[in-house]
Amino acid sequence: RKRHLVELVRKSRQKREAGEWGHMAFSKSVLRWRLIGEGYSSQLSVDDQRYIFRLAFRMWSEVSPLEFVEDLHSPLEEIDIRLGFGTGRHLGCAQRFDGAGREFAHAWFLGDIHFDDDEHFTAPNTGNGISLLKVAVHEIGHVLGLPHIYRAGSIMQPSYLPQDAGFELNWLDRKAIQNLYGGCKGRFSTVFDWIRKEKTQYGEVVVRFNTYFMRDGWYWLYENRNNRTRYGDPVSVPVGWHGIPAAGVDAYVHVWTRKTDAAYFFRGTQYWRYDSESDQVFSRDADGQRYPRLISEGFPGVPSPVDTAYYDRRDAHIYFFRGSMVYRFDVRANRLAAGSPKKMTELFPAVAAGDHPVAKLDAAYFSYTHNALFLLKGTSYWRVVGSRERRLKAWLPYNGLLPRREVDQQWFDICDVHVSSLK
Amino acid sequence: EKIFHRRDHSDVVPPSSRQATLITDTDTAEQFLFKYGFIKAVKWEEPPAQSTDMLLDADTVLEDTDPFVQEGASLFRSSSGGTSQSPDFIQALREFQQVSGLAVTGLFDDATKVAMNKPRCGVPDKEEDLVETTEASSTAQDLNETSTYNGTTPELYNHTPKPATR
Repeated sequence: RKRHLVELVRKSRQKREAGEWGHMAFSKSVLRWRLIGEGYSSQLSVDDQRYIFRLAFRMWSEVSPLEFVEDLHSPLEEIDIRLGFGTGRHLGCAQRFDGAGREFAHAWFLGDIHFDDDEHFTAPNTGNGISLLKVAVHEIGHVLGLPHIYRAGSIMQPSYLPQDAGFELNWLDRKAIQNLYGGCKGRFSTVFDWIRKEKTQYGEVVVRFNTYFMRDGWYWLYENRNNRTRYGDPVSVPVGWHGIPAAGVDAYVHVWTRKTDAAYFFRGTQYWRYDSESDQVFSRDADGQRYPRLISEGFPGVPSPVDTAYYDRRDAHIYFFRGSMVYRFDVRANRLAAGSPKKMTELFPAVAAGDHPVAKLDAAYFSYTHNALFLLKGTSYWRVVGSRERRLKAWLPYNGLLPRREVDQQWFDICDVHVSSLK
Repeated sequence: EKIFHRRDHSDVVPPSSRQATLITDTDTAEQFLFKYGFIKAVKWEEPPAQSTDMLLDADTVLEDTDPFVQEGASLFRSSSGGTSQSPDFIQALREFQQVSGLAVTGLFDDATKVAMNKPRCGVPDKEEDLVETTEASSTAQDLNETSTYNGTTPELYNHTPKPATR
């Protein structure tokens, strides 16, 4: 019963189309869509209609490897998904609309979407009428290959449920579409937990964190408690991180000791210090240092650019990774530690022989959620053996790397969207 | 405000002739069940692309040539001999009630009537090669669970330090 959905979909897809991913519907990952000229609604402005459809496509893109781009210029036969409004007999469609009430739209597998313009479609959050956004997300689900799903909360239920504020694709819909197109995979530029100090209403200082994944010029906030990214992410870096390079960073390091609390971003030969309180980079910090600074100045002996880096609170050292080497930097003494650099395979030995990233890491991420250090490369990660595990199994090496796992099996739905929807 | 083009707004509210016919009796209920595949799975495929001049004709409402209305009624009548309480009908009704979360009575009761008249998607619930509806167990949700958090710094929650797009 547990695999019912997988069986169901795989069985039917095999009959129709078997792309390279097995039971995939569209065989390409960037799909073009267009609201066709003779199918504009008479109820909303064309801009509103296009905005709502752009958002609807983006919502599916945020939970699947598919990307959608509105294409107003290519010949119609090159458009994968065509949307239009009509009443009664419409747009050469075999199925006639029934007027106001009951059937409000339909869609054809790998094909078009038609909306009944006799219905009272409204923009999101207007509270009355039929939410065009909700209907569009549902019909796009059909075009992508999803059937009706009767589960409570699923956007693929056949009957319309009045719009509660800000609906989102729930876990079941995500798994259903990922069953057809696979999960979201990709390399990250860096991953980090951003720590902030806050004052409660009683004036107590509490320390909290959020987890961020960065990939080139965009980032996701990952909600560990919900096992998914924040609704609406990714967002472009300049929007949320003021002053760091828009194209993204190589590493994020948070030096956190009794006397020091400093966050740094590294990219190329330079680094920036981030002011977590005012949420922007320092142009000049309390010590009078101007940023950006050369890495060679701030961290003598450390080469640049680096692949990634992290701060280890156990020994108060920053570990800079570059190629197959690791440079341990003693923050207190402000110099490289004796014996640095060493080979990554030496400092972080593989627990399972041969199962090691060896060189060119993407990210070294200490997670407060898991209380563990992860080394990420490509679509895989290796977790570093923790002290508790070593107490139980003394034979495990210090900083040993446990066998690799896939990033998308640990952190879910970190999906790209088309660059045009990042604007 | 709904866009209107006539001074008296008469084009805002569709004329009564363009109101969907409501499901009021077992006959219309049978057509509903037939249309959405509960009596016989529907072959739901996009029609071949038509020429634009055909598109121009789209405004002409061709009542008597609607394949679904004609075929459904005739097909059904031949199979059930005109009586609306055939086993097929009752079975289809029961299935519709079950997937709609209603009491499975096999009777065309008020709750079923209300459910059938709700605004809904026109894609059939049962397509020819998707014979079964999709049911997924919630236990699979466990797949997503990660180990519980045991560190010292609580996760900042319900706090959006970075602006979200929605």
